Amino acid sequence: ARSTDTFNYATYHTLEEIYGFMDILVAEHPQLVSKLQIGNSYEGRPIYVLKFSTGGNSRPAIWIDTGIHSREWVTQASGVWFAKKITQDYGQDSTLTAILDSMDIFLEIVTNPDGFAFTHNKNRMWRKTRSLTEGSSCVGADPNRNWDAGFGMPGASSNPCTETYRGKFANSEAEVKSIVDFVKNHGNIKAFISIHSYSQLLLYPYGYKAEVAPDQAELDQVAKSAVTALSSLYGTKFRYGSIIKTIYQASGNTIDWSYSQGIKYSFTFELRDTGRYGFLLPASQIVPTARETWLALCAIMQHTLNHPY
Amino acid sequence: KEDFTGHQVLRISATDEAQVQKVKELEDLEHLKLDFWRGPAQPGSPIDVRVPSPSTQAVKIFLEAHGIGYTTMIEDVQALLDEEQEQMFAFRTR
Repeated sequence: ARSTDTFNYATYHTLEEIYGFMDILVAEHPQLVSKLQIGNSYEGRPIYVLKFSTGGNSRPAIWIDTGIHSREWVTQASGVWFAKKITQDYGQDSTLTAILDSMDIFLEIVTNPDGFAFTHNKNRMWRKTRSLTEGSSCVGADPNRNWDAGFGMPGASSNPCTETYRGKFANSEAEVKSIVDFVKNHGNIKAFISIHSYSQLLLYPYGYKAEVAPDQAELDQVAKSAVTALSSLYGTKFRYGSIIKTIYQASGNTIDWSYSQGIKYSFTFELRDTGRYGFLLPASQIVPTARETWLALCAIMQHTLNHPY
Repeated sequence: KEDFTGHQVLRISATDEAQVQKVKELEDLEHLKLDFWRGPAQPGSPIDVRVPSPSTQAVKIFLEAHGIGYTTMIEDVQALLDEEQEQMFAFRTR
């Protein structure tokens, strides 16, 4: 595409096209958007994060990532749409303008680039990273079981051939370690939102233990208002609650780690499939999915802005 | 490139804990090469599993033998993937 206005948000794109989109967006909005490389994937691909900032230094910030499970294509596609939406709405929409006047937004669109490239070239159903495990012919670890939060507990597998293999040790996956290092170095992230598909859920800690999170009441309230905002557009029904209560025990997961870092507003989305397509959501549903999800993201970001801690 | 012709995605409805456990038994049978898109969790929440064609009959017999309800959510995964590729290719040529 020659500009982000001619970019087609209603189709799925390759890694190269998404990375190309990022460069065009930065070139079009150099005052608002910058591209950071936070590391390299196992196979050596650069891992990029878009930073949306209107100034200041190490401001309180919001982290959003999509595509950590590579086959969940609607999430990376929604991430592209979010990036464009932020540049369109800053200065136009009062909510987003207020957020960006006080906070930064970090958006990692392709959180698992090796896996994503593999879904385009070899196996559309690939979920994990592409790291090799010594002593096993099976490849990859589940990047949503590799975080240092309940790592090794029930709710993940130690078998490298399973889809929920936790990896050799916490942060063994380069794709996870690069986020851990970035978040720790930044030190002022106030909300952490990791976006998956599918099953129409909005989840908060904990996943690795049944204990109720100290901030559970507030997180539940925020989740309720977010899913209400989401369903106001097309009526898409989301359930919400803690990971372990709403689906199952999941150890070493992303937002249990971010919550353990003191990032109170830690949420995981499981976007739509509307009960029919699972991971193979038709491209015609990308924009509607992104639009409804954006309303929920704004509800969470606005709450974060209005409840500094 | 992996071909998913004939692979089906079944949406299983386990109505009680015993049925969820039964489905979990399926999960452990590695030779069936099942890919759980939504794993067995709690009674009442849908369980979606991609079943390679060689395993389809065995899985359906197992579910029916244990009175576990299911529907076929996707008849042929490869057909949907072909559509997805065509749509991407059409955009690119345009």
